[in-house]
Amino acid sequence: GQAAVSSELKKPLVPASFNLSEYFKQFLFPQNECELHDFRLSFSQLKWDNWIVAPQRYNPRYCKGDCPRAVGHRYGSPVHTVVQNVICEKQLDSSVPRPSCVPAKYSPLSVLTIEPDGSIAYKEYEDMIATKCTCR
Amino acid sequence: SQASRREAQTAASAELESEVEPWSLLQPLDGEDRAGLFPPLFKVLYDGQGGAPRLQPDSRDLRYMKRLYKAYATKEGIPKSNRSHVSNTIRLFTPYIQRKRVPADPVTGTAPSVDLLFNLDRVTAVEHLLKSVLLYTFNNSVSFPSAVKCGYSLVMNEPESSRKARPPAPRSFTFKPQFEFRKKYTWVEVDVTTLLQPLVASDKRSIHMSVNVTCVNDQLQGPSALDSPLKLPLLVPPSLLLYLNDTSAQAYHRWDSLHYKRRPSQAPGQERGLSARPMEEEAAKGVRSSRHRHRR
Repeated sequence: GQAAVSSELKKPLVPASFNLSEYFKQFLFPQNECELHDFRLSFSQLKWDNWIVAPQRYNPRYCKGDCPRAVGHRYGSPVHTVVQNVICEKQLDSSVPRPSCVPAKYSPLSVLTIEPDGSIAYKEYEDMIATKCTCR
Repeated sequence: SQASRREAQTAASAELESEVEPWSLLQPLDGEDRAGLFPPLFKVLYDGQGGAPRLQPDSRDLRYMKRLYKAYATKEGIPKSNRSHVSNTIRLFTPYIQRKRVPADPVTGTAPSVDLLFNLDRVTAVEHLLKSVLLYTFNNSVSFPSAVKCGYSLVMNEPESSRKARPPAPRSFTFKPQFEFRKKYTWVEVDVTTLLQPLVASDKRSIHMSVNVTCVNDQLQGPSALDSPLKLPLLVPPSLLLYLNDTSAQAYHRWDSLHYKRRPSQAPGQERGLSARPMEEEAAKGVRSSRHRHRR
């Protein structure tokens, strides 16, 4: 095997006409890939503070960004997402969109509200704050 | 063809929309969440107003609920995971009608008798009662000795109960106000779950009761205790606090996560927290655990 290895080493690693910076770019983290974004709002902005006493501020968060072509376990995407990607890229049906960047997990929110009859209610609501995004 | 089928569908839905209020189409189909966040949220989406005008709550009650909120939720509004009970809805009702039939009797230390009417319309069918408490509020101008023993009689003035004419069951409970003196208000919770459970469970929308309270100095023993009753002019009529479990899909169901964390030694009933601890203990426990963590 010595001869084979030495002949391999003699070949140039990068052809002279290849742009190195372009080559490395594909390894950079894509800029607008699907991820979670903060969105803080206060109920006084919505003029809801006359009936929502707490929390003062609410950060529901949202998901935005491109879904990579090869969606792997990083997004926890189901296999269906890959299938949808193939249908879209092979243009088997133009009405099938690419997978979307959507919330995958939520956390609950406690809300203190004044009811129309003047009583006060503390309630805990499910799925009010996005905590994780996925592509599907 | 596909196109004609789609046209037929849009025509049908357009016809349907013209008949009902558009925003009602967004309501949950089974109408479970009549008193939740959805109706006002949808209304804002539809007509942009901030909800219907509301009666202003009692400022003491609002102060109590704000304190409760801080004990049960983080600053971001996320329910704290270290709470012991599972009620995901707590409602505080201020009494409507207060008529004094029996004036206060300074000799026996009896506070003025009051008639209370609570309107429970906001409690929905999917909110099941776990615990009900009468909440007494004091301000620190009342000079209390370290412990006061109070007896009270609670009479339900519902037609059925009056027909049964059962004598009121005297109960006694002990105040511990000193741990609240630093704050402007002191609260005491009196558990009336067994009395109200059948009424709330039977969908009674209004509860009418009369309360007589007599307090004596707990530290004095024997007849001297009786002849030195306390003057309680500031005993304001109690509000009604209901710990409920909302079973609708929109409500947060904590017990799902509790199931995973259940310690084998605990009986299931126990963990449901039917005997919810007073709010102060919850908050203190939170402080204790963080201090412990800090020391380590």
